Amino acid sequence: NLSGRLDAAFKRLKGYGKLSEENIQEGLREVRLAFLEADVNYKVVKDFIASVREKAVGQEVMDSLTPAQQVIKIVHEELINLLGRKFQGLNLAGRQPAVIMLAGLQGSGKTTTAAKLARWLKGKGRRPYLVPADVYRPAAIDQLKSLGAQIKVEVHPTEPGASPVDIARQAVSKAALANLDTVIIDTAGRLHVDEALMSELKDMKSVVEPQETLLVADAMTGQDAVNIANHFDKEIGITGVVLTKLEGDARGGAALSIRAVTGRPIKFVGVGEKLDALEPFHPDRVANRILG
Amino acid sequence: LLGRRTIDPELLDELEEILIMADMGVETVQNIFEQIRSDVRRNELKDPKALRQRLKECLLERLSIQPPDMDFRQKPFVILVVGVNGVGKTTTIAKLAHNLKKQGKSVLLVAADTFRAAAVEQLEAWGRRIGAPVIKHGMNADPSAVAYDGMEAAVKRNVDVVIVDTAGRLHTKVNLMEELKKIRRVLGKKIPGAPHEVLLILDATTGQNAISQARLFNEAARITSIALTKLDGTAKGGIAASITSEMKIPIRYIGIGEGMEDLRPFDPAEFVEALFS
Ligand SMILES: Nc1nc2c(ncn2[C@@H]2O[C@H](COP(=O)(O)OP(=O)(O)OP(=O)(O)O)[C@@H](O)[C@H]2O)c(=O)[nH]1
Ligand SMILES: Nc1nc2c(ncn2[C@@H]2O[C@H](COP(=O)(O)OP(=O)(O)OP(=O)(O)O)[C@@H](O)[C@H]2O)c(=O)[nH]1
Ligand SMILES: [Mg+2]
Ligand SMILES: [Mg+2]
Repeated sequence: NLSGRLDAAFKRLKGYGKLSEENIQEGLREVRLAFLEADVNYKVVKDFIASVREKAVGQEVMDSLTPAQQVIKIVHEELINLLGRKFQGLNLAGRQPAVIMLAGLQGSGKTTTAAKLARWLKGKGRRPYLVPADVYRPAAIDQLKSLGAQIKVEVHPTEPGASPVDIARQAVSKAALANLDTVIIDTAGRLHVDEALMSELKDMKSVVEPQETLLVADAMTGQDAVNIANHFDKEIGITGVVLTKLEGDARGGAALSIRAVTGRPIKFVGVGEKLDALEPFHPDRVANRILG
Repeated sequence: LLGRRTIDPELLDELEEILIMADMGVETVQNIFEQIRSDVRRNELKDPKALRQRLKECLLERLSIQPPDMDFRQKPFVILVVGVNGVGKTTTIAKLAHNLKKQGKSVLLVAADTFRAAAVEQLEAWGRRIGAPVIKHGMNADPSAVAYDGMEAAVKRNVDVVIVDTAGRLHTKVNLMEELKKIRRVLGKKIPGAPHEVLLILDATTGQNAISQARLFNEAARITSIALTKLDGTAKGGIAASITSEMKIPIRYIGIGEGMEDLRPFDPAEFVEALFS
């Protein structure tokens, strides 16, 4: 693991008083390798190492720590700062019913996350309304209806073949009439480079004006995480991220990449297939996995 | 890159960056560049063009594992499809079934994902579109029981090919991998030699975790080939190189879209070209 590798890199450092450009060179190289193995984007790693180097050089080596431990401490601190220290909850203030729109690539976990969020919000005393706005994928509407039934949350009666933007608009009106206060819109998976579908999402957003537009991203995503997040943020505008399938052994470097390139907070993580498997984001968990 | 006239450290760094950003993984890239750098030191590469050519050869070497043709004289030919959640198993099955039907084969689908909401409905919808019947039980049924019924139906109906869809599962979940082992055993009980093909579905946007997926699925189910999906996105799928070179498992297909026609045979040369485009 990284601390073991850093110990080896710093074996020659015993007896030096300060961390210097030269003596941390090899240590930073180990950090870079660990981060790339953890799927952090190449360019994000470059920037991260540069900022760690800046913070580390000139530091006195503390008596209580080995140089390796000291560098890890700086790296860990920088990682936590970047990932976001405080849990940033959902912003549901403003016009009611509040609207949450979920977006992301095919298979990332949007439909499941929509139901998880509905269950979470119900537990917090809100009255959610699930909206199936994916009219493309076979049985997508059935999928959300089935999940809604499991948690006794009302699901909008989407007709196959309707337009996603119309569905969203009608659902918000229906929720208002039924005195439901939080509309959660599940959208079809789409490629960030599919202009027509990205444009559809933009239209939907301008019609329903969601308080939250959450990018649902798979924790095992590799280098392309930067590209994906960048496109969704630049073209649609996201307010936060849900990172799914985090209970596996994926190192989750995508979390750092997405955060670094968009600046948006990771709000929740999916940690299982069942509907209770949603947790507020805590940087420690992801930081430790990336460090390996 | 082609504008450079000499091989210098910057060029090597740039090429390394391209491969790492393609998800090829640090270890695989380092191994390839060890070869490249020694060729450079021995003056075997005259210019950037030769270097790039040599690099492509190294990659082709790793990717060119030719899968044997599926032997359809085995009747029914049984294909078991596995992989983690959301990678495209069900959709790839629909594409594959459609392809086989176009070749004049009769195909039966088995809905052995009894866990996920509307998984059976999804496969049934595809079955209607492509004209393949679907064997199913109710939700939360034992997937092995559905698999067994699927084998019985395949024999009874004298179909050419039967494709078994399974639930997405993380390779780290021991109980789910045990369930998969059981499904595999049950197929073989009813039809000796089944499954004749165990197809692992990998998502091209996945990073290094794909290696862990391939290893553990192989341990549990003995993977015979791989389909790499979602290559119509911007991810390059470089994990393919690490997996084929380390585990010697061939890639049969690539998925390039969500429609039933969006399946192609894997072409290593095309794949290598795309890495640098
Ligand atoms: N292990 C695990 N699986 C998850 C998690 N979240 C979702 N899944 C699974 O991932 C798969 C895909 O989930 P969906 O909710 O259908 O994904 P989606 O983004 O709606 O897919 P499309 O609509 O096709 O784009 C399903 O098998 C889910 O059960 C999670 O946190 N952990
Ligand atoms: N763009 C693109 N999307 C794909 C491809 N293959 C599958 N998909 C999409 O990925 C999503 C998930 O596909 P599924 O077939 O449901 O995946 P799965 O592995 O069966 O999912 P689970 O059963 O929930 O584990 C769907 O939206 C598919 O349309 C592909 O090659 N390209
Ligand atoms: Mg969905
Ligand atoms: Mg499926």
